[in-house]
Amino acid sequence: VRQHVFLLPEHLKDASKKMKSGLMFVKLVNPCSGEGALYLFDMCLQQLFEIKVFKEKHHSWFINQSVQSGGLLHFATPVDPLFLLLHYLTKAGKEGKFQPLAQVVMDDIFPNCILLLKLPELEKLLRHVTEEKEIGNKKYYKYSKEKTLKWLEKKVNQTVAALKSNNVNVGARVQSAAFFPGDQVSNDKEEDYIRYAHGLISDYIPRELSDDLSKY
Amino acid sequence: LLPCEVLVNRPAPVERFFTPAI
Amino acid sequence: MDLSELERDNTGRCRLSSPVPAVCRKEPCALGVDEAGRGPVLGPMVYAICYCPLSRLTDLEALKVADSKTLSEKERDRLFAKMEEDGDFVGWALDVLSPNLISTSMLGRVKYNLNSLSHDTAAGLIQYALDQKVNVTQVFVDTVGMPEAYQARLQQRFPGIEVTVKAKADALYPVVSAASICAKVTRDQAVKNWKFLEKLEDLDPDYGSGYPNDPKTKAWLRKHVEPVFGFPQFVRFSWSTAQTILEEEAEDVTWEDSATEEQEGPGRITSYFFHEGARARPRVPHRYFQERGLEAATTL
Repeated sequence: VRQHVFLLPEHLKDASKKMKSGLMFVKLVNPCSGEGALYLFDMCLQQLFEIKVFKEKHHSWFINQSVQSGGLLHFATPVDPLFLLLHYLTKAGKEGKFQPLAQVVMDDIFPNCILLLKLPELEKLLRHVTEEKEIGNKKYYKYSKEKTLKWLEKKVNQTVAALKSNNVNVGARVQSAAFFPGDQVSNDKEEDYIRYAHGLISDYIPRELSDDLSKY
Repeated sequence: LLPCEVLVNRPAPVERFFTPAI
Repeated sequence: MDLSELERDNTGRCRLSSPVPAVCRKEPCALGVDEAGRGPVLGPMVYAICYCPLSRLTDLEALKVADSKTLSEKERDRLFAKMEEDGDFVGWALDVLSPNLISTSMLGRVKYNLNSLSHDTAAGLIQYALDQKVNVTQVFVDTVGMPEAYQARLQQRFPGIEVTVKAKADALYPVVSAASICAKVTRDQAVKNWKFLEKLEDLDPDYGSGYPNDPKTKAWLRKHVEPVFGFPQFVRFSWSTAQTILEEEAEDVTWEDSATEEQEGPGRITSYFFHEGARARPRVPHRYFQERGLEAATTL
């Protein structure tokens, strides 16, 4: 039987104890490539995590009294579900009309996308990237490129701040991770940080939007 | 985590050959 | 022979020595070097030196030291005890090279073969005697490899000393015979009292002679091979006997520099400039993830 090694936030331990299927691995769309990727839902707190895997050749694990080939290490980190919702909103946006969300977030290949509709404060989230209309008691949404770019700009700025505070090397030159210059931040230009942050965010948005963001 | 790949998943008497240290 | 230090840690190299007799610091001395346990696939190899004043060589001979291989274990133990008893003119020192040290040296990425290990150990022991202020003027060594080259190397290392390297030196020079006895006695004791680090189940204490062509030793190796961990560290993994059994009985393991690893051929350089229909380039993750060996998981 294959064993998997995961690094998870500690509070997720409680999720699997509090309710049956408290933690669910689901396959959802990767908003950049459009292909499937693994995500983790915390059904208690209604939080979404992306799963990244550390993969290098020629590794194995000793796990208790067993050996497991591959040596893969999986990380579950919180991810903003709006990136995934954007995938469906941008597609529907081409139709140019306001639609109910349940009609937009539909996917034959990744039917678990409906779990995204269970997320808390969904309406608050959607306001960052859509125009909203209310008719009767129902809400209708239309993708807004202008609002999305403003939202993504905030993401880029947050990412720049995180890159600086974590001393990530964003310069074009090759530098050993063991080399600590006096002040990493002043050595790398602001433009380098923005370019790097844009690149990171682009791993979570469609190519066309990435190009628009770059121009923006 | 080992710096080599043992090409199998199976029981292994790790505690007989290894003494863990932190 | 107090081997408690070896019993505490039998994974590396262990040096043991007698006190230096006062007379050996005053008078010119002959020093002999010999080894025990080169051939076996099990247990340590021991290098020993024995030294005494030139004026007392006949006294050493009178102890009836001879080539240790011609003596029984009991006779060797007796002779060693006698050397210690009458030891106001005989000193000794030895290096116990564990099977683990032998294996890791011979199997390291930078190869350190058994001859080099032997030469360096012998030279190290001679140096030790000099550092202890033993007045060494003559050194006699049983050869490992070509005697001429070995002698030249040792002579260059110890220019003020007359160095003689000869085959069967243990039969020719009493100091070498005495060193031979020290080495053999130590090896026998180390093997008899070997503390297995591994918590082995059903350990069979009868492993035969320990030599690779001994059917009992081979059977013992086959019995004690573990498919993931191989052998206990009592075994010299670098011996072909051990390697053959591992190939047959143990699980396959690949390392970064495994020779059988398939390499991806380099692409044509034009592929970097033109879109070749059949060669789709997948989108690569951002540099942040690439540098850290991270990618999106698609399946468990």
